[in-house]
Amino acid sequence: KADEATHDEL
Amino acid sequence: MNIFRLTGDLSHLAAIIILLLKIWKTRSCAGISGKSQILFALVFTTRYLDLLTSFISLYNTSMKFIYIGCAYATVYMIYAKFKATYDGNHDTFRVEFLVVPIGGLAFLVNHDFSPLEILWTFSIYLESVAILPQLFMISKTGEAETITTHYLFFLGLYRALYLMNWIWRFYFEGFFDMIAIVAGVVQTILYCDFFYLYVTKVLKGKKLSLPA
Repeated sequence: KADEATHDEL
Repeated sequence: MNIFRLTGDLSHLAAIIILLLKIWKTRSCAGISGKSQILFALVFTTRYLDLLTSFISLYNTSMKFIYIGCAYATVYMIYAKFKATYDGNHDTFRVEFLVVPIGGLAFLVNHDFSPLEILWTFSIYLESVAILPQLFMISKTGEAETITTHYLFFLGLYRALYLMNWIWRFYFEGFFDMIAIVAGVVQTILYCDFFYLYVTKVLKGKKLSLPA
């Protein structure tokens, strides 16, 4: 869940 | 970061720069769909609002500013500076038929029902179909300038490289984002017809002309 929330891709 | 995502971003940047230079150098936006460029500006605006809330890296932040800046500069050149060369008669795709359903879908299918996340989801869905007005315009005019085909090639290639990036990240990081992947697959599939024409015609030095 967490990694989806912060989108690190452009 | 992996090689697929880096080359994907560079391919995307190349596409954006190629289009900007084409319009600026030729002082003409003939054959370019202003509607698609408005959709791309909307895609970047709704996706990169997190510039105000989170910092990921200098690369991430600077690329977002470059994308947003170039997108608005392109829209400005099409609808203001070189407005006389804008071919509105062939740029007639009904974008409201894209934006409204996608807006609804973003509310229904998302990872988190928060404003930023819904806007991000809207942006992902919208990007997958944002090129349709441009492809529609080419099918109406029956041809495209060679420089425009290079723009479309790099633009289509970028998301295809992102698909490989997501395979890489799933295998090595166990990371995957189903919304981005499904939209990315749809987006890349929409370019397949163009890729075929690009490889069989443009790369052989011919002009890209559709059977009118």
